Amino acid sequence: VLEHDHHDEL
Amino acid sequence: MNIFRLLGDLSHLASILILLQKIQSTRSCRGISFKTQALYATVFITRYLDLFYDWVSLYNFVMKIFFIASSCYVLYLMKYKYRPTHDPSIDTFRVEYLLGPCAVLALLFHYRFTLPELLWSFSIFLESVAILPQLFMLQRTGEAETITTHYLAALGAYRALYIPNWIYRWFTEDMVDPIAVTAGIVQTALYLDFFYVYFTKVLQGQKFELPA
Repeated sequence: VLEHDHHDEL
Repeated sequence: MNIFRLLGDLSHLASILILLQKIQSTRSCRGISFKTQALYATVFITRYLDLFYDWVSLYNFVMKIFFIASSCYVLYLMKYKYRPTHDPSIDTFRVEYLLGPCAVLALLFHYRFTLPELLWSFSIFLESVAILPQLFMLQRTGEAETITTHYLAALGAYRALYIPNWIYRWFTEDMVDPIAVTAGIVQTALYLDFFYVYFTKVLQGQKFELPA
């Protein structure tokens, strides 16, 4: 499951 | 990082360089929607606020700076340097019809109820429809300079390449970002019509012209 602490995609 | 995302980002980079090349070489922003460009600047500024407090990588940092700077530079070129070549009377899409619903969607769908996360969601939804004023303008004029179509094709390719990237990440990292994926699929679908004409006409050496 995604950890949405930061968004690594542009 | 995987090959699809890298190629997607490079395609995005290329699209901006093509756009700048088009403006500089023709000394004109004819055929380019100011509204779409202003929406992209809004997208980058609202999405990349994390520049100030979140370090991902040098690649990520440099790209974010480039996208913000280049989109603001394009706005400057259109608004000041080449202002006389921009015809607002054909750039008539009502952007408030995009901004309002995107703000509502961001309030409904987000990962956290914080200002940066709400703005991130807003930017994702806004990016998915930011091309509409440009496509609307294309539809109205019914034709486009070849270099402008290359710009749009590179931009569409960037979006299309993000889809295999998400599939790849789903399998290899078990990572799914439902907001980005949904908006991304919508965004890519908007280009289908354009791609059809691009592949059947422009890449065959003909001018981009829509049937009357």
